[in-house]
Amino acid sequence: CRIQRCNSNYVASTSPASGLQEDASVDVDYCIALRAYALCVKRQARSCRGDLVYHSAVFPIKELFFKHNCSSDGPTSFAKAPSTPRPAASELCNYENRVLMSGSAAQQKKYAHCGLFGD
Amino acid sequence: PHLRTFRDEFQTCKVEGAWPLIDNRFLSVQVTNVPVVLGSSATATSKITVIFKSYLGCSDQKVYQATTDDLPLAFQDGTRSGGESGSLSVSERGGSGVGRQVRIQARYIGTSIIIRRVGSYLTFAIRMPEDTLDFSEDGGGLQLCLHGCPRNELIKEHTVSRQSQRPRLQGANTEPGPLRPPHQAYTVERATAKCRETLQVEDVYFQSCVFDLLTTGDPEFSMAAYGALEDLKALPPSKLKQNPPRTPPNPSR
Repeated sequence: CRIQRCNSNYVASTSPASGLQEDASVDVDYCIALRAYALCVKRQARSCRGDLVYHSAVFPIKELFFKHNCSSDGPTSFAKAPSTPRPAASELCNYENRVLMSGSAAQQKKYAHCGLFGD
Repeated sequence: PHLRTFRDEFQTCKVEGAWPLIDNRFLSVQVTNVPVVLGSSATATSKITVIFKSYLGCSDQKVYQATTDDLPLAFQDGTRSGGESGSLSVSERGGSGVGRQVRIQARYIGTSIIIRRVGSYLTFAIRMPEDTLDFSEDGGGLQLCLHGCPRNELIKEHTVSRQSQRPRLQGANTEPGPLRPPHQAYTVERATAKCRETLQVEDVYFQSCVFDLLTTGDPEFSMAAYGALEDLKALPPSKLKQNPPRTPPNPSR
């Protein structure tokens, strides 16, 4: 049973040091981390049956999806390699990539312009 | 100076001294404006300071400052880029543009800035994602880019007059008055002809050009409006480019 690895990856990818902005208006990265965590926990179901740590991990996941308004389907960039701690910095540090990865929300995104010149 | 706000309002303001253009959780921009002609309320920008606030995992705090004497190609700490995979960088912008130009790209917040030196003053242009701006914020926070000039600092809002062919500034003085410098070098006709050399469409940029020549008598100012229009074309308000959705190959096909 490797539920602890799921927990540590989830904590590592959602801690402030991971670059996620607690108050960021675009918390798509958090939803990616949460979906990856849910997938990782789900995969441990058989081998962790009866394990208290496993069952206490399963319980709050639904609540977190609801609280952070995350859809259960969408990119889980951690899914392929559960050991990957968090999205590559180039993805996290590129607004357009972050927004485009968020799928549906991207349509509404617009840019605004301000200029100051002359006298 | 002339101001185009994030809400596409056009104004000409006095705003002499240091004023905030933008001040949100990602960056702060402050300008210092100085009188252009003695006795006139017309001012122009002599200093621009941009503070990029730290963004965990992407960039530490970086400060960029330009003055009419110095348009550096680096942040104040001497670096030209910051953060992961160059998510924040300063570069020289070439091309036929007016005056020397510096471009600052902050990819982690989807923001681009162009700062130019035109004659002895500076111009500023920025493009930011709307969802990084707090439009809902009340007028309390002074941010000229968001809320425009304070009423008592407003010289006039620019509207293109329908009746006359000649561009008029709404409420502008038509007789010689405080807006005209003691040594008037331009008549409206000459200023209009001069501005038409670079700006063919008589829009608010054209009006700003005429205004600048009438108030300063300085031909260099005719290029400030032209440069600002070039920056608008380089940083257009627009929808986020959508990569065409990749449709999975149709097995039946």
